[in-house]
Amino acid sequence: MANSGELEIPPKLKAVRPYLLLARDHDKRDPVVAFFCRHYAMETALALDKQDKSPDNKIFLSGLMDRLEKSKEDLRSDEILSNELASQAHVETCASKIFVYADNEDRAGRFHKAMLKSFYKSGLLFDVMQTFGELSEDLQKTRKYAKWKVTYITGCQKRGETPH
Amino acid sequence: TTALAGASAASMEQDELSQRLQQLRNQ
Repeated sequence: MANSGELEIPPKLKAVRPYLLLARDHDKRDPVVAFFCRHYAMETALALDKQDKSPDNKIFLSGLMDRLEKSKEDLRSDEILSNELASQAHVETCASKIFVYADNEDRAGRFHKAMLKSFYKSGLLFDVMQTFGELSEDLQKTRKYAKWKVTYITGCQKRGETPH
Repeated sequence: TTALAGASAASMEQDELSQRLQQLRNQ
């Protein structure tokens, strides 16, 4: 399924769009993370579809499921993907790396697009980590902080203020 | 009855997708 098809998301399922964009971001660089972003998007879309079924949803869900199964097949030999704990650790490492970069830039007072995007992406990846079960208290706090930072810095930029 | 049939078909499809997703993780 072409990537573009993947992003023709029915209106009622549009909440999964950020995770599919993040998956596309990682398709080449980190297929394991891309797989779990799509997996979380699928879980979320299935839950949304339960509330409000529509033929459009079904076409989209089947297409995403096909893509997930193909990804799993393509990554058959990947040791990380075949081990749940290794997968969880891998996604957490990726999320934490992106968060630490953003946090360091923030603490150094360097406010720029890449830093904002990194807070945003790390927040999404901490969401994706819920596919492995409930987040630890620490990760829940980090996830909340990353999302709050995106809102706070975006607000400052809109008001023409310097975030502190 | 048609609506009912439609609804049960839709939920069967949902279940099928959920099962496929679960299998993906267990493979």
